[in-house]
Amino acid sequence: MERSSKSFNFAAYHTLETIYDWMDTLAADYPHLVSKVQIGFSYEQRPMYALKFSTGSSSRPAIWIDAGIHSREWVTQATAVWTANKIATDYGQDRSLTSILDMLDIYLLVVANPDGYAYTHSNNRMWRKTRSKNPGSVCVGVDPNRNWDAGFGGPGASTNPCSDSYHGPSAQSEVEVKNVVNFIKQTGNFKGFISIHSYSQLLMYPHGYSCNNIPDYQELDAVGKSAAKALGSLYGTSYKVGSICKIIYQASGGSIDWSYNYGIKYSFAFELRDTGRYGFLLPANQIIPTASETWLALLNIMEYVRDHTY
Amino acid sequence: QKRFIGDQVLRIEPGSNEQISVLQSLQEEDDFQLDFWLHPTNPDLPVDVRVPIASLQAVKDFLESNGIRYSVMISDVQEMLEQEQKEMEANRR
Repeated sequence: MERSSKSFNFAAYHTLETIYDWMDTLAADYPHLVSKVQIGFSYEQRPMYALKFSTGSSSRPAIWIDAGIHSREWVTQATAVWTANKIATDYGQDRSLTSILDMLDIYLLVVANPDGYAYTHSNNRMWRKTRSKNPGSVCVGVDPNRNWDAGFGGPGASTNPCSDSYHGPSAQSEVEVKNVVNFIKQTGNFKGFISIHSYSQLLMYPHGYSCNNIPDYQELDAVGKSAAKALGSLYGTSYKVGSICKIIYQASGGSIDWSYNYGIKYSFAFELRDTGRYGFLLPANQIIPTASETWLALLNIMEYVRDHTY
Repeated sequence: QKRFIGDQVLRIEPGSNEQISVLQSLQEEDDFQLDFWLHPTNPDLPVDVRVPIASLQAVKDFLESNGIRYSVMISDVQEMLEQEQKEMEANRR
C-alpha cells in the first residue's frame, strides 16, 4: 500500500485500488486544497471519484478534466495521477497555477471508466468500453465516448454491440456518462471541459459529429495551437490541432461535443502519445515525460480560461 | 485472461480515396475481428489496426491484392504485454 502521496511511484502503471488509495493520501496531505468527491457509481458499482482542487467558496467558476474514458489508454490515467499531484504540490509555489486556483476550481476525474480500467488489469488489456450488458447480444460494453447526447447515433458510431465504437441503446445510457452529465449540471458554472485520451498526439475541439465549423472555431483553434506549442516546448513533441471531425475522423456522441453544446465554450480533447510504436502499451518510463509535456498545454488552456471568463 | 499471442498491429498507408473505401469495407468485416486504432478516413492519415493472428494472413493478402502499403508496427502484442506485466511487477516490488 502506498503510505504517502510523496512516496508514490508516478513512473508506474497502477491498479484502480492503488489509484483510489493514493487519492485518499493526496486529499489527506493537502486538506485545504484537495478533496475527493464521489460523483456516483459505475455499472459494476465501483465508486467514481473526482478530485476537487479549490481554495475558496463553492460557487466559483470551474474547469473539468477527465481521463481514461477509454480504459486501455493507460498513459492517460497515469498522466491524470501525475497531474493531480502536480496541482497539489505547485499551488503556492507556481505563480500561474496559484492565480488560476485563486479564481477557479479544478475537478479532475482520474479514472472516468473504472469498470473498463479494472477489466484491463484482470481480463483484457485491450478493453476500451464500459462493461454494461447489452440485452440480446453476447457482446458487452458501450463506447462511452459515443454515448453523449451530442449527435447521438450519427456517423462515426456503430449500431453493433460487438463493435468497439458501439454507441449504446440511447444517449447517456451508460451510468458513467450520466454521472458526469449530472455532476456538471448540478455543480454548474463550468467554463472549461477537457477530456484526456491517448494515442496519436492530437489536441481537438468540437465538433466530432459534424464537420462544420463551430461558432467559436477561430478562438478555440488559436487556444489549441498555443497549448500545443507550449506542450512541444519541452521535448519537441508534435501535435496536430483541429476539430475532431477534421483531424481524426467523424465521430458522434463525444463528450466535448456535449459540453460545448451545453455551453462550456472551452471544450478540448487531448490524444496523448504515441505515434505508433507501442500502441496503448506505452512503456512506463514515458509516463512522466508525457504528463510533464501535457501539463504545459493544460496550464496554457487553464490560463486562457482564467483570463477569459464569460 | 485474454491473450494476444501472435497478434500484430499493422500501420496501413492508404494512397487514395479508393483505397480508403476498400479499407472501410474491411472495417465492416466482422469475421476478422479487427481492432482499429486509427480509422480509415483520408489518404493523409495512416490506419493502425490490431489484427488477431487467425486473420493475419487473410488481412495481409487482402491489402496486398488491393495494392495497399502497410508495415508491421507491433510484431507480437503478447510479447509487449508480457514486458509491461514484468515492468509492473518490478515497480510493485
